[in-house]
Amino acid sequence: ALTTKLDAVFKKLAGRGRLSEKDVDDALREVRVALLEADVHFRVARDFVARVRERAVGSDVLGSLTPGQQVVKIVHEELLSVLGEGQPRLSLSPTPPTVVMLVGLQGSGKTTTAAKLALHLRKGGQRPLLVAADVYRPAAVEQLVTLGKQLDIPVYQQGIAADPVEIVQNGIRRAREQGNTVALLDTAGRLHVDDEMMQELVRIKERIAPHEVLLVVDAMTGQDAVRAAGDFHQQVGLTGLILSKMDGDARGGAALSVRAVTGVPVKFLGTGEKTDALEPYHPDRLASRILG
Amino acid sequence: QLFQRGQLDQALWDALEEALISADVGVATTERLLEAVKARVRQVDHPSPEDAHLALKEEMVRTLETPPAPPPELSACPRVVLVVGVNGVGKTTTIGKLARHFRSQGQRVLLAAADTFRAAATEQLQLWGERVGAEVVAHQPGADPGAVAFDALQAARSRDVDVVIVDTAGRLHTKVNLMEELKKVRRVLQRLDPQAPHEVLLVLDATTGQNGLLQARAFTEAVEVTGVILTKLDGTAKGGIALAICADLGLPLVFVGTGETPEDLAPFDPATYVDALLP
Ligand SMILES: Nc1nc2c(ncn2[C@@H]2O[C@H](COP(=O)(O)OP(=O)(O)OP(=O)(O)O)[C@@H](O)[C@H]2O)c(=O)[nH]1
Ligand SMILES: Nc1nc2c(ncn2[C@@H]2O[C@H](COP(=O)(O)OP(=O)(O)OP(=O)(O)O)[C@@H](O)[C@H]2O)c(=O)[nH]1
Ligand SMILES: [Mg+2]
Ligand SMILES: [Mg+2]
Repeated sequence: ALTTKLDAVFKKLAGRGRLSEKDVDDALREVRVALLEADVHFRVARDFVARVRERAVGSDVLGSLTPGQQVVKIVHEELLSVLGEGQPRLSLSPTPPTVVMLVGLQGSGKTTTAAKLALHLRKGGQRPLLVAADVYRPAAVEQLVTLGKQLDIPVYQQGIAADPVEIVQNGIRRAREQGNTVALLDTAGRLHVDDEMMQELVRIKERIAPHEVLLVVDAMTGQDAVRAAGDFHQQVGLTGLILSKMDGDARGGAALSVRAVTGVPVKFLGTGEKTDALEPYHPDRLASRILG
Repeated sequence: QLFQRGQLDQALWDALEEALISADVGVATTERLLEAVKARVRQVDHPSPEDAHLALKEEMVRTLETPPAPPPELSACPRVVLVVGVNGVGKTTTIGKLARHFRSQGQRVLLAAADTFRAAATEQLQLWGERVGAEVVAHQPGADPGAVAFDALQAARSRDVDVVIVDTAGRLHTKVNLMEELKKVRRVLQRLDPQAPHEVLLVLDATTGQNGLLQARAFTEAVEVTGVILTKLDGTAKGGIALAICADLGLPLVFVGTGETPEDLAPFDPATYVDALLP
């Protein structure tokens, strides 16, 4: 663990006293490696370590903390300041239906997460409608319909012949007619560099003005997370992130990078394949996980 | 613009380190590669940045070529290919592409829908089968994946099929019960044919970071992976963890996925891959 590594670096520091610049640089090398091994983006890690250095150089070794623990404490605090607030909510509209759009790269977990969100919202007293706007992936509509049946949550779909913009607009109209309070739009996975597909998201957004645009990010994403999330944010505009597959052993550094670069809040964590596997975001737990 | 510097200074090594780390090559493998390059350029009289650049590319190609891809088991009838990997990496889509690839060589292909868990997994594979001309053996949702694999191999023998490709459910390698289930699928195949599965292909998403190495280790430990397929290289991710996988585990890369249509599969070529990673 990082604390053990830093303790080794600092055990030459005999008693109490100020940390010297050299002590701090040795420790920061370990911090930087830990962050990179946790998939934190190269530049984000560099900027982060620079901020930690600023705080650590000249600081006193506190009370009973070892110098290593002192640096870890500063690192932990800096991580939390980037990772943001826990428990951010979905902003529900005073005039239903609230429209929540799920976007992201292929295979990140959007369809499964849409179902999870629908279940979560229903448990909270909402009446959700799922909208199947992925007309490209084979059996994507069937996947959402099957999930809807399992949960007894309605799914609006028009098969694969229609334009996703039309499907979404019709889905929201259906929600309004049927008294659904939230419409959850499942969109097709797409590359941030696929102009046509990104334009489709922009057209959907302009047509129906969603209250939430949530990027689903796979927890095991590496350095590319910043590029992809940055492009989605710039082109479509995001209101939140959902980190999926957090039940694995990926360190999740992509979350730190995306937070640092886009400032978009993490709203939920996907923690399993079943539809009840959705948890609120705990930044302190993610910080410990990233540090390893 | 990495190599417009006039000399081999620390700035150049830093730039190379950033290029590799940013491609998900990882800290340890990056250090190993750069050490090897430094050792090589030390033997050159007036090494230029171009020398370093070229030496690095050569080191990377050498790393990727070191585990030779085993020749396909062409005498097996049918040849059995088991496809495994974590959730959402592109297994089912890749199987569709592999089936098209074998079909284009005139082979009869049968697909086993052994993902009996995920919603519409069977339907997804069936659509791919229709698209590329491969029959699909499937059971009802919740059925035992081993039973599907068994029936598929039986059917393949009786129908004179050349290749059976077994699709499995995505599973995180940390889930012990799911890894046990996968081992059981493999044992079922072995019971029918001691040589089966002739290939165990791990599908890895190019956007995956350091976790890819843990995935490769765990799946190899469980079901003896014979090769890796790197998908989604049509994005901006470089899949550099493949270098760590080759270096540490000696697993060959066999194919790359470059899109969502049946044709978007190419044999892995180290030189092409390295040129894309380090232009
Ligand atoms: N273990 C685990 N698996 C998950 C989680 N979320 C989704 N999955 C799985 O990840 C895989 C991909 O999920 P999908 O919901 O199909 O992903 P998607 O983003 O809709 O995929 P595309 O529509 O093709 O882009 C499936 O096997 C899901 O069961 C999670 O939190 N944990
Ligand atoms: N751009 C791109 N997308 C891909 C590629 N390979 C697969 N995909 C997409 O990735 C998503 C997931 O593919 P699947 O084949 O369902 O992945 P899987 O591993 O079978 O998923 P699970 O069975 O749920 O674990 C789909 O949207 C595919 O179209 C690729 O090479 N490039
Ligand atoms: Mg989907
Ligand atoms: Mg699949």
